[in-house]
Amino acid sequence: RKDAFESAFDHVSNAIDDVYRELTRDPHSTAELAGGNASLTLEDEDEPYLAGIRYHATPPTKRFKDMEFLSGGEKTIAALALLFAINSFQPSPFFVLDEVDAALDILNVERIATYIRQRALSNLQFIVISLKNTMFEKSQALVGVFRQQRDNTSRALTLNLENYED
Amino acid sequence: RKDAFESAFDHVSNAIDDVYRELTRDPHSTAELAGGNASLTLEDEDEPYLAGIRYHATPPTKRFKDMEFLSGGEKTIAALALLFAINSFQPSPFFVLDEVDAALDILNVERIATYIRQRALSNLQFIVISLKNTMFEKSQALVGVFRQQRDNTSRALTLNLENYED
Amino acid sequence: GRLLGIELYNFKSYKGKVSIGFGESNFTSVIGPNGSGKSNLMDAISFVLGMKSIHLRSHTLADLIYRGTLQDGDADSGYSETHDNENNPSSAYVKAFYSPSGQENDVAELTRTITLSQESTYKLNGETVSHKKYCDFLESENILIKARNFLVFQGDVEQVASQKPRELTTLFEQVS
Amino acid sequence: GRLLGIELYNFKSYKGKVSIGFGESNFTSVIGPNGSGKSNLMDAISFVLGMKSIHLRSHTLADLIYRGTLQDGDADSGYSETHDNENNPSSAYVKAFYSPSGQENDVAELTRTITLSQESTYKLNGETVSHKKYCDFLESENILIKARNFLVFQGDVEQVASQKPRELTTLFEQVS
Ligand SMILES: Nc1ncnc2c1ncn2[C@@H]1O[C@H](COP(=O)(O)OP(=O)(O)OP(=O)(O)O)[C@@H](O)[C@H]1O
Ligand SMILES: Nc1ncnc2c1ncn2[C@@H]1O[C@H](COP(=O)(O)OP(=O)(O)OP(=O)(O)O)[C@@H](O)[C@H]1O
Ligand SMILES: [Mg+2]
Ligand SMILES: [Mg+2]
Repeated sequence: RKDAFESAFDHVSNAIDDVYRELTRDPHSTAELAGGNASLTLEDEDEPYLAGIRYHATPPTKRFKDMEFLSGGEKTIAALALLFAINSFQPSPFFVLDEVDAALDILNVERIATYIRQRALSNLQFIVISLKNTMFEKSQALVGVFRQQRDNTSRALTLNLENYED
Repeated sequence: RKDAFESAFDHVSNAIDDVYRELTRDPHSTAELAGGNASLTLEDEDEPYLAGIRYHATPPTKRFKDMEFLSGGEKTIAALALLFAINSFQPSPFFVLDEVDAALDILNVERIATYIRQRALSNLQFIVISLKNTMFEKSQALVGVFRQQRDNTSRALTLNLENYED
Repeated sequence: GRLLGIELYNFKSYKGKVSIGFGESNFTSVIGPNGSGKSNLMDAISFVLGMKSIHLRSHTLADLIYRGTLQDGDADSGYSETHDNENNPSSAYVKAFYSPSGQENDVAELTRTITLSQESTYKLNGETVSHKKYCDFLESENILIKARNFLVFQGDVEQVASQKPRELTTLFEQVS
Repeated sequence: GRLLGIELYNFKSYKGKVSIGFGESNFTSVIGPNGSGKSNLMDAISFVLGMKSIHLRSHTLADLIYRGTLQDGDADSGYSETHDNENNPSSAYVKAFYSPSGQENDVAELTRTITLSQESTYKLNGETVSHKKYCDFLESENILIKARNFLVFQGDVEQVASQKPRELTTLFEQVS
């Protein structure tokens, strides 16, 4: 049990900083050190599965690392980084994300959309529900959902965006 | 105690349907019956302050009235209607709302922004934090908040939009 | 692997049969107005993957079946409960078309049916199987429905970061 | 009445003195990128109106004082706690300029100061008063800080509608 836990923890713990950095750096800069920092620490080294795991994240240029000091948008970015890092241990074939961009400003939505698009090109599937065009205009297909009043039902139509790319 | 409670309850209970209808009707239609319905019911008529108050809201053209059947955006609209109705009993001089439009689509943001603007013209003050231009482009003034990296501090600038109106 | 598409029958706000294909897109966005049925699609995917109803928004499995006419709990509270017509069906299902290799010719069909008696029936490629066998298949594809580490429901994302250290440990245990 | 403006001194992410005026605008939007300090402004308004710290995001009142250099709990956890310099001030305040009539010539100045010892001091028009007298003045202006029926914090709006019936009753009791 400890081995299974530790192999999962080590993998995620090694991945988290890179993922968080990728989600927080300036999309137009390619500076090596741009971006924030994130880390996972075990509360109990000897029997880690009996105690907690602490997650700390520090956005670029900021000083605090506890979650309680992060703003709504900063917390969302930190949460997505952790989610993606955890998933990278035993990657699921697809993700379903419902309005995860609700608290994000336009630059942060762009970062997440770019990250998802890159992962999508390397064969990880994402189904993302969003109200923000900065998110959905980067996708490869759209599923448009609408209410058909006459029959009192929802309906959906798929549109392949790749057919319209410039 | 019962009198104070009942006068508050009666006032809000009478106001809620009109407020909810105003927040749910088509902004471009002036149909009398457009919009949804909302209501408050007392669980205990004799000693109401000892039991609960049920809030029901049904969006336009929908059938269910329990909160659990409403979508994220529908629940937000219902919540704002209740908030405004409750406040109308002993109106506070101002409101402060932080990203209440996070779950709203563009039409619903427009409805809320229009409602706020109308209330603002009749002397109720609103301070609204928002990431959505459909909301803030309807305001009379903007407070732009930004981070000044060099001094590691937040800064704010007020811009009076009325000076730029067409 | 990838999810090629899903088929809904009387599931939540979707009356009758609705098919949604994802084609070859690995980045599909679901868009539409408030209340149109987007989150219900996510509920459909979670449902067909065997998720327990407490994690879905509805309190009982019966709430997942499409309801068209007025019933108890509705705006006009008339007990007009006539079932087995198209407005008040007595059963619903969601079918998922999943390809372990990602190729369109290698498809596993996963079906979960629910009836008003709140019984769930699971079918793998047309053959009825136990909940355990169904979940074993998913687990072999790294679809860990208990850990839910690939699903983020509406309003839940921030809590992934602000959960208590013990809860994070539980999640790690479920994925390891 | 209306809030004419607020003045912050070393409050949360605002180092030094910052003044924000609302002019004659009854609909003011606060905009800016994630993490810039918008919600901190709402915290400032809630703070100066006498709100208890458990309802603000910070767990202790001391967390409301601007912290510029690295301290315990920060990314480089060095105990370099030198206080009373501009980077690590030992006190902070928020001042609200409130006009009961809405006219700019009729202004009440409400100040709440906090020090590292976590004591709050209240001043009404420059004169130190008790927390009770401060709240009485606000209550006479229909600013009911206990009911909080005019403040919606980030992420809280949906819960106004989905709160339990008993919680709604409590809110009605507080406004009546
Ligand atoms: N069993 C059911 N039968 C019919 N309609 C249902 C059923 N269950 C839920 N609904 C309807 O589905 C709608 C909610 O859909 P959903 O939550 O998917 O919306 P959404 O597109 O995610 O909206 P938002 O953008 O606001 O989150 C509600 O209006 C509700 O009345
Ligand atoms: N005592 C303090 N000293 C210095 N900085 C602080 C202090 N308390 C909080 N902060 C900083 O304030 C920032 C959060 O600001 P705030 O929550 O107001 O952002 P926001 O503009 O509302 O962002 P969002 O749009 O993401 O909600 C954090 O980066 C945090 O580090
Ligand atoms: Mg939704
Ligand atoms: Mg904020």
